[in-house]
This record gives sequence, C-alpha cells and structure tokens, in this order.
Amino acid sequence: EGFVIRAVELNRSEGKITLDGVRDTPGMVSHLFQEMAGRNIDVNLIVQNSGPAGDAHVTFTVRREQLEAARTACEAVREKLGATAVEADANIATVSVIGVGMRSHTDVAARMFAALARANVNIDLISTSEIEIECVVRESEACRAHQALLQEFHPELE
Amino acid sequence: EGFVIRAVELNRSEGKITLDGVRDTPGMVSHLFQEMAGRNIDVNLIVQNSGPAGDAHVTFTVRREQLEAARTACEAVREKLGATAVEADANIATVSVIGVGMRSHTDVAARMFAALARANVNIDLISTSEIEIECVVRESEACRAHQALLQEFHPELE
Ligand SMILES: C[C@@H](O)[C@H](N)C(=O)O
Ligand SMILES: C[C@@H](O)[C@H](N)C(=O)O
Repeated sequence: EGFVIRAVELNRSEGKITLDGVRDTPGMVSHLFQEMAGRNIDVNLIVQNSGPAGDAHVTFTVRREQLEAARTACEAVREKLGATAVEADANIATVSVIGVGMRSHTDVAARMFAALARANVNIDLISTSEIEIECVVRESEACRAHQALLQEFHPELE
Repeated sequence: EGFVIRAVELNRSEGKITLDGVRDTPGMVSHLFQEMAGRNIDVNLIVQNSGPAGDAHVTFTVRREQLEAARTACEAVREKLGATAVEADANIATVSVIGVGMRSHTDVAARMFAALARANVNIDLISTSEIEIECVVRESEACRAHQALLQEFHPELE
C-alpha cells in the first residue's frame, strides 16, 4: 500500500458544536461559516453527513475558550439553517494518525479503530483526509485512546 | 491566520457507501473496516457523525470499480453493526482545497462553501484534516464545483 505512519497526535484543547437537521440545500454551510468568520471563531475539524430526508448533520470543533461564542453564533443562524438543535460539548479529545502516501486508508483505519476498540474507547466522530485520520472521543478516555494508538503504531514511529 | 493554499483538486473516480443507524458502542467501526481490509477494499474518505439516540452515521468512499464489493461487504456486517440501511452511490465527485499552516479553517471554509453556494452546488459531505477540506458533491455538478473553487482560489494558486 506504500504508506508510512509519521505521527500519532492527541488534542485535548477543543470542544465541539453539533447542528442537527440543517437544510440540505446550497448555501447553508456557507452561511454558517461566514458567521463564524465574521465573529473570528477559529474552526478546526468540520464534518458533515447528509440524511435521507433532506437534512444534514454538521459538527465542528473549536478551542474550548471559543466554545460558548461558537454556540451563540450558531443560535444566531439556527433558524436560517433550519437546524433543529445546536449542542455544545466541551468534554472531547481528538486522536489522529498522520501518514504519507495514504492512498488507501483501509489498513490504517482498521488498525486504528481496532486499537481503540481493544481499549474500550468509543469513537464519536471520524474525519479523514489524504494524510490523516482523526477520531473524536470523550475527554475522559483521551489518555487511554492515545496510549492505545501509540502502542499500535509504535514500531513505525521509531 | 498564516495559511497558504497549495492546491484545488477534483476526484471523479469514487463512489460512496453510507451506513445508517450504526450502534454507537466501541468496536463497531473496527469491525466494519476489518471487513474492508479482509476483502482488499481501498477506502479513501471516512466520515462519521453520532446521533443523539445511540446511533451513528458512517460514510466512506471507494473507487467506483470497488463500490459493489464494498456494498456486499457492508451487507455482510450490517446486522452485527445494528445498521438500519446500507446505501451505495456511484454518482459523486470530491472537490478539495489543500493548504499548509491551516490552524484555523474558518476563512478557507467560508470561502470554499461560499464559492460552491454561488455556483448553486449542494454539499453532500464535508471532511477535514489539518491541511485539507474535502467536499463531496453530485457527479453532475463536478465541473461547476471545481471551476468555482479554481476561480475563488486562483490568486493564491499562481
Ligand atoms: C447541508 C449543507 O452542507 C448544504 N448541503 C449546503 O450546501 O450548504
Ligand atoms: C459508531 C462507531 O464509531 C462506534 N462508536 C465505535 O466506536 O466503533
């Protein structure tokens, strides 16, 4: 498969915002993130899935000190987005596996998720890109999750 | 904000699989991706959001030639995952904005989503990492989406 693991990372400084029932029509997330930009809220992870019923589920992370400001911003646009609910959650951590040449993520993902499962860590959110797989877990499980991944990918990280 | 746009990419060679109602307990996505690994299915994007009712929504992309094999694999584990539905969709395209130093994605995301909105492109799925924002759109809107992003980020790409 040709990929090489470069790093395993832990981020405990964020909170997440979830919007449910966002109207699945053009312009909705544009409006949401224009609002974040206008209020100088720094967004890190953004994940969106679409439901079968014309609604979408959007989650994003911010530094914890900006969590309340982000929630306020979302409440301001909630109606325009058609969102049924806005929730803020400060008790998260993110663990990431970073590599190069990750054309296929299957093996890395299988190993990462298996390591977390063996540590009995529940995966709240998954986001990927060409070089990274990120999982959001409960803050209370952060250390266990991080240790599990360091152990799994230890050989390659030497 | 200190980030630099490096590339705008288009990928028209994938399909996506969506599993609804996956049990939100440890071990579920591990089982799913062990199955993919065991059948040599190459997975690219993976996105998961969790619902309020102990269920999760998992979507992943594969090359179109592997879409049916991926769907078959998911059907094989569907019951064990508690998934209510498995859907395969060949008619997608992915547009990505890649940069470095993207500590905050807010401005890039706002610009990317605004450009897609102006082109009346609907965003089906969003996935992010430190250096990349990826949006899945309809295959039929691929060109329009790609053009909109090239136009928006043109200055930085020179
Ligand atoms: C849900 C949201 O992403 C919507 N589809 C949009 O394009 O803005
Ligand atoms: C939904 C799925 O990600 C589950 N939470 C798991 O950890 O496997």
